[in-house]
Amino acid sequence: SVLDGSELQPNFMHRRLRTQEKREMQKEILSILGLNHRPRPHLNSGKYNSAPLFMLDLYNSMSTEEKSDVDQYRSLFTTTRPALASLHDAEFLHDSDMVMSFVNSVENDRELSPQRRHHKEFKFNLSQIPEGEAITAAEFRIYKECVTRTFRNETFLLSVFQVVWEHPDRDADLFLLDTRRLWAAEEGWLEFDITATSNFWVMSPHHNLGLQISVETSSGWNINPKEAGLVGRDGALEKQPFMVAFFKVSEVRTRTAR
Amino acid sequence: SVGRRRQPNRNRSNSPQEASKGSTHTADYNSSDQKTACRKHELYVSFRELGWQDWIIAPEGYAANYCDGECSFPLNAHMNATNHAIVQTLVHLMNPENVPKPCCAPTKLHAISVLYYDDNSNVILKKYKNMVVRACGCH
Repeated sequence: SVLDGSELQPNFMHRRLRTQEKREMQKEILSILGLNHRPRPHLNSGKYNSAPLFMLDLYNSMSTEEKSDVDQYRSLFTTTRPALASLHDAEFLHDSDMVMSFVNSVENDRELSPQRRHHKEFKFNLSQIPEGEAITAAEFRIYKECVTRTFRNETFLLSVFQVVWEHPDRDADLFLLDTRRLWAAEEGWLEFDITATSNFWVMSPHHNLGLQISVETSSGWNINPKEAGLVGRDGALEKQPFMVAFFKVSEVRTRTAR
Repeated sequence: SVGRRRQPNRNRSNSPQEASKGSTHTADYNSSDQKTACRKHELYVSFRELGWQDWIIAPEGYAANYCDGECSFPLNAHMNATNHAIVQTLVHLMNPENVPKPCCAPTKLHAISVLYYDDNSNVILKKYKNMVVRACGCH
């Protein structure tokens, strides 16, 4: 599986690897990549989801401008890619050793209390972050479409909460992370800084109870986020909400001899 | 055995500089010949050939390359030889049985970025340092 280049030397031994050798070779290359087994992702429609597309954007910008300075990223992002990855991402990327996107793992909306019936939940599995990586920045990203019908000239207040504690008999305790005023006609990705929350989740995984969002109209009515144009799980794949985290290696690791 | 292996190339050592060296010992070390000298060779690691396209999104593979060749006297023919490699060569000349020649190894390594899925279908973009040999030299 490891192919020699165009130049074949006369004294170079060429032979096909035996199955066992091929397996060993694969193991060695996985080890170089810092993995102890070959990942087995479950990708039904996941390939065209917003998170992989966002990451592919970052990858392409990285390989085009390999090891260049932030200014070059800046021009690249402002001229060719205004949609998915932002200027902030370019700057984070420049200082990162690793970037990881997380898909929303909530599959069905839970029955929340009447007061919170319009709240939407999001959960992200942070359990597979490689050891020795420290989060330097993290964002929750949700797409907003233009609202043209019911709330045409309305403004909305979008609130993002961290779920702090869940109770069996009453609503969960929430911690307000951020609020944003939105125009009905606004369209594009909304980014929320969740760096502190993500670090907390990594340090104590049992406290990772996810995020909730709520939307209020200017007159104080709670509405379904979908009515305000916020894309949820039933929306287009390339507009699905997701989380992205930027990492820096916190410790020098040496591979152990096997 | 090194001398015997290079016999076909001996015809090429007709330059006045090499002809004047005379001794068979010197001829053994005179391997500035481009075919055996330490240099970079192409080697492509193909993730596609490994059947990993289902989890590695990009790249399809990477040109890892490797270094191979001899680091023999005179080392100034090797542009990337370290200063100490020259000393190592001289000591090897004096005591060839016990002291090895300098090694042909990478002098310039570059990073690559790999984009892949984990088991939870999350996507990871990771920079891996020292993955691609850009230049080789004698150490």
